[in-house]
Amino acid sequence: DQESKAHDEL
Amino acid sequence: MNIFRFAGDMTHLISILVLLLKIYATKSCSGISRKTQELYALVFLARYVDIFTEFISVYNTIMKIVFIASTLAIVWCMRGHRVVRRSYDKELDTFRHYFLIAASLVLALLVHEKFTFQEILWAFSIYLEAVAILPQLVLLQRSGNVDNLTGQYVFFLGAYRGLYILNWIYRYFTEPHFSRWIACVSGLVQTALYADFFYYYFLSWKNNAKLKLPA
Repeated sequence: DQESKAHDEL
Repeated sequence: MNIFRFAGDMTHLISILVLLLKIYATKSCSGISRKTQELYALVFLARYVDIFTEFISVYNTIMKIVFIASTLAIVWCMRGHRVVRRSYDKELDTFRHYFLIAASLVLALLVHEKFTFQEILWAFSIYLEAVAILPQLVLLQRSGNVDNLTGQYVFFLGAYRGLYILNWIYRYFTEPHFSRWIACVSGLVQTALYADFFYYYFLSWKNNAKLKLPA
């Protein structure tokens, strides 16, 4: 899923 | 995105705007640590190298650009603006910030999610952000008096950290695979650094008195 591969926070 | 994260991002943005307002309105950066500002510039530049390779959302991309640009603008004002530069408390801003950079880099090389260039830069930026406020807190403690806008600046920065912790708690319970202990542990350390400041900020607010930090 997207959550685990990307750092989605700033 | 949950309400805590959004509120956290907004207080982060407000803190930077308050600082820009202070510098612009008073043409002075007294009470502001240039070292902390340079560390934040380094934090954003290191963390957002993914801006061209990783697309999360329009919101994320815009915020990244705003954070990099506003922090660089602050550093530029403190270094390059003729009038502002004169008000810089150079003799109070003596924290050895290179030490923080070196320690964060070593830690990032040892503790990271993946051994890639971007991931190590990301971990480095997380560790450095956790301690980047230290020169600012030391400067405030040394000068004793904290002017209103500088107080608000640190208050909003601390609020941002507190809201991010609520955001992680929320995500932990609502997302099935939420685990990011590097960011969470660093975030807890970072927020703890504000505890002392918040205590005195609260006292001054309660007593309706000017914010003063004990020597």
